[in-house]
Amino acid sequence: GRQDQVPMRKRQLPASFWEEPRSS
Amino acid sequence: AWQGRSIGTPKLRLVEFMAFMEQQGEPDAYNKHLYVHISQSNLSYNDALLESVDVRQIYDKFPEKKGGLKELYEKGPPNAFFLVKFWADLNTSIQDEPGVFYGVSSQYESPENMTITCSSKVCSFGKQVVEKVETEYARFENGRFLYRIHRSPMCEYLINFIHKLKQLPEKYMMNSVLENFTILQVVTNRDTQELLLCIAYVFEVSTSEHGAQHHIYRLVKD
Repeated sequence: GRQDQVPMRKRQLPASFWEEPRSS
Repeated sequence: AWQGRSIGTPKLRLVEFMAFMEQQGEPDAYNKHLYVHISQSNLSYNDALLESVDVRQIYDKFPEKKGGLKELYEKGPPNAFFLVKFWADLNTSIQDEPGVFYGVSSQYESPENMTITCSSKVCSFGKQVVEKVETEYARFENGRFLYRIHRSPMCEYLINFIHKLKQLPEKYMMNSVLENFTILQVVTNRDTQELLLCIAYVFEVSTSEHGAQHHIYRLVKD
């Protein structure tokens, strides 16, 4: 596989992208 | 209320999506484990509007050549593009034994009578490894047309992937593997080839005790 991808953590994504909701 | 708050356009709306495993012969909820689940049947104006993500931030997570996410987005319509971040629930108590069924069910609704084609591409490091294409016909019910893909068998690749993922001892290791695992679903009108919905899925493992979780985003290009 490719190893040259920028990690998701280093991309411009909303803060909520890393916050698991407490319930659906 | 669902407009701007859920996956859908005025032409086609996702009502429900789930990937599950189930002990065959006992199809009650107790013996069904949901890995991921979206239910959009009870939305209200109290629900928050969707946040947006720049589609260019995830181009390389999905096929980039002909028919890839970039080409699809440029063709549009842009309001049909969504990103789902899933926190998958791998915490199943169901034993993986012969007779266990792995499936995917989804349901869409539309004011229009169409024949839809649903393509699901599983990608590893942005490259397609397997694709399933399904065709669904409309069923008129309660004043709208329903499209139901019911208990579609999960492919061997995904079942094996889940097995291997579950064998990893730590959640951060699972998330590290999932960083390079994505799924792209494209729903088109079979007869006009019009794109109706494009949903990009990315994953982490849930740490919740309340099962699978998700966030939905609109994909935009500012």
